Formats: sequence, structure tokens, C-alpha cells
Amino acid sequence: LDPTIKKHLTDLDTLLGKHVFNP
Amino acid sequence: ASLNLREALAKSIYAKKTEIDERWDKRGLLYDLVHTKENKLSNISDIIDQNKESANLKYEYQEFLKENWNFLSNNQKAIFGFENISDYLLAYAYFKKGISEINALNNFINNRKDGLAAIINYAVISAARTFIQKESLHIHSVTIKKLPYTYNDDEHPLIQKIISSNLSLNNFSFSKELNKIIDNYIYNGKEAKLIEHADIGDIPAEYIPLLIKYIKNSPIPITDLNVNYFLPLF
Repeated sequence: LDPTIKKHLTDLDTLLGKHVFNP
Repeated sequence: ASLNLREALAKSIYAKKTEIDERWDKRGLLYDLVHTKENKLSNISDIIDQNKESANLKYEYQEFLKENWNFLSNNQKAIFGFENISDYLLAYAYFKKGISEINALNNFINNRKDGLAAIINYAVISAARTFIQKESLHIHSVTIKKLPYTYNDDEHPLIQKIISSNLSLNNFSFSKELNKIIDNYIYNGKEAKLIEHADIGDIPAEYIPLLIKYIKNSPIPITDLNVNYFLPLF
């Protein structure tokens, strides 16, 4: 993976995994 | 289900019983507190796992991806390597689009604009903007229907061009391909502006690509100062 692409995907992955919802 | 505080407070507190299988009075608050799952907020993966059908679908899809891994494109492999992004795609397909069957799911994720493509666009556009900023490239804003759009707007023609170019996320090709697109945009943009600003009357649109080529190939650099002289010769 291109390093900048990887950074943005990692950020997105973290954000999506961290956020909590009331199911 | 999570508890609603007002409804919960409306119930009384009953004393604890001694029977092992019936310690709490069913009419009371404490019964609810003990028997209702604690209202912990859950992340997307938890919510998928809490629902039997979506949990099964996720498991099936993971198996499916494992079996077909060698047939996936590099972009697919890259995205599916991120667990939370994969869960998001599954949750989106299942909870938002009502997809509960494995082939429909696979088709949705891989072929729809709001599936994998949305994630790839997110990554490509974000990376392109980072690149433009880091290299201090000057990308002119454009006016569409009297509103200004910069490269931070998805509507900007350069961003649209990048989206439609289906770039590979690969380490070796991405920056090279991106560079070419941006270069081409800036470069052609420069020639188009020279022609546009030249003071030689109306030029039929079909001549413009050819004129751009002549300007690019001209042994004498064409500038604002000499464009009025050279364009009629071209």
C-alpha cells in the first residue's frame, strides 16, 4: 500500500472501530 | 434492549427473594436491572455480533473471503485487511440496505458505489489532497454555477478526474499515477488559460486540443506576452 493511502485507511479504521452507538 | 431511565424510575424497589431462580420481583426495578443487559454502548463490531443473523453473515463472509483471497484484486485485499472498515461495510449492507445473503452481500460490497468504491475514493481523495498540500501545488479553484470549488470539494474537476481514474492503491503505482494526473491537470490548465486569455477573437472549441499541443511543443516558450502573436500562426 502507498504509505499515505495506508495512513488514511488506518485513521478511518480507528475511527470506525472506536465510535460507539446505542444499538 | 437498553433501559429507558424514566420508565425504570417509575418502578418500585422490591426486596430480594431467597429462591435461586427467582430472586427478584418481576414488577420491580431491580428485576429489570438484573435481567436487562447493561446498557453499554457498542461499537459496530459489537452490534454485528449481538445480532445472530448479522453475526452469521459476517462469519460466512470471512470464510468466503479466505477461500477466494487469491482471486481478489490488490485494492480489495488492501481494504479487507482493515477489520473495522470491513465491519462497517457489512453493517451498512445489512442494517441499512437489508442485505442478509452472502452473494448479494459480496455483489453489493464489490460493485456498488457505496460499497468498497466509497472506501477507495475516501482513501484516494484524502491522499491526493495530502499530496497537493504537502507539495504546495497551486490548484486553482473553479466556479460552478457561480459557486467556488477548491480541491477540497469533491466537485472540483481535478478531484473528479482522480476519482474516475481508478487508481491503484499500490505503493509503487499510486503516487506515480497521481502525479501524472495532477501534472496533466496543471499543465493542460496552463495552456488552456493562455488560449482563453489570448486576444485574437473567438477560437472554435475543436481547435483547442491541437493548439494546446502546439503550445506544449513550441521550441519558443509561449507566454502571456507572445501568445497573441503565435496562436494565429499555429
